[in-house]
Amino acid sequence: MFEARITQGSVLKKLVEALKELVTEGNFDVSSTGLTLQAMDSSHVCLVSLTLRDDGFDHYRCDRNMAMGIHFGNLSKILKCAGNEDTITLKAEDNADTLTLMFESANQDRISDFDLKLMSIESEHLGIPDQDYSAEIKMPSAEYQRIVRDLTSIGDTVLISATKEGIKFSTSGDVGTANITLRHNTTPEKPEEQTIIDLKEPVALTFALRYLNNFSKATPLAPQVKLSLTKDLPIFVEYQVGDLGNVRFFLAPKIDD
Amino acid sequence: MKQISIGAYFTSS
Repeated sequence: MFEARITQGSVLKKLVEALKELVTEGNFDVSSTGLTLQAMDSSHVCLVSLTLRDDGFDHYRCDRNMAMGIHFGNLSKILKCAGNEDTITLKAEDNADTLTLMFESANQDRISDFDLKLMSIESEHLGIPDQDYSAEIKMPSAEYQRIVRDLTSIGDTVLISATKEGIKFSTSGDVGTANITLRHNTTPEKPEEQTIIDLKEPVALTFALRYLNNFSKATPLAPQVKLSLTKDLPIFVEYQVGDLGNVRFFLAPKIDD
Repeated sequence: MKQISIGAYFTSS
C-alpha cells in the first residue's frame, strides 16, 4: 500500500507542469523514505531527478518499494482537474496497475477521484555523485528564467562563464550578439532576491538554450535556483521545493567536435 | 559542436 497526502496540492500541479515537456514518461519510485523520479529527455542529453521526502508530505505511507510508470502528459491532464487549493492524495495498492489521485477542496465540500493507468517502463538508474563544483551560483529563479528566455530569442546556445567579475551569459545568432552579466549581490534584504556567486576557479561552458529554457518551467516552485558548473561536466540546475524536496536538472555541455 | 549522452557522465547504479 502506498499513500501520500499533500495539503498544498498546487505544488504537485506545478511539478508536473515543470517536467512534462522534458520528460514524456518515467517511473515514480516510491519507498518508505519518499518518492523519487529519475528520467532522461528523449534525446538523452539531460537528466531530471526529482526527490520528494516522506516527511514533506502531510501523511505518507509506503509498505513496499514500487516503481510506478507514469505518462506525464496523462498525469498532467488529471492534475489539471484539481483545484489550486485542493488537498491531493496519491494512492496505490501493491503491484497496482493504476494510481489513484483524490482531490479534496479546502472546505471538504467537493471530493473527486481519478485513476491514472500506470505503464511498465524500463529505466536505467544513474548514480549522481556528490561533488565540488568550480562555480556555484544562487540567484532568483525569475532572473534565471528571464535570462534564458531573452537569450533564446537571440541564439541557440549560451556560453556561461564564471569569473571573479561575475557570471556572464553570452549568445549570438542571426540578429547579433547578447551578453548578460550578473554580479554577486547580497544587498537585497530578502534572501530570495540575492545573487550569491561561490567561485573556486573560473569556468566556461556552452549549453543548448532550449534545455536551459525548459528547466525554467520549474520557476513557480522556488524563489531561488542554483546553477553549478565544472569544466567538461554537465551543468546542474537545482530548485528546492520548500520542505518537500527538490528538482534537479543536469544538461550535457556542448563540446568541440 | 556536439553533445554526448548525459548517461556518459554518470555511472549506472
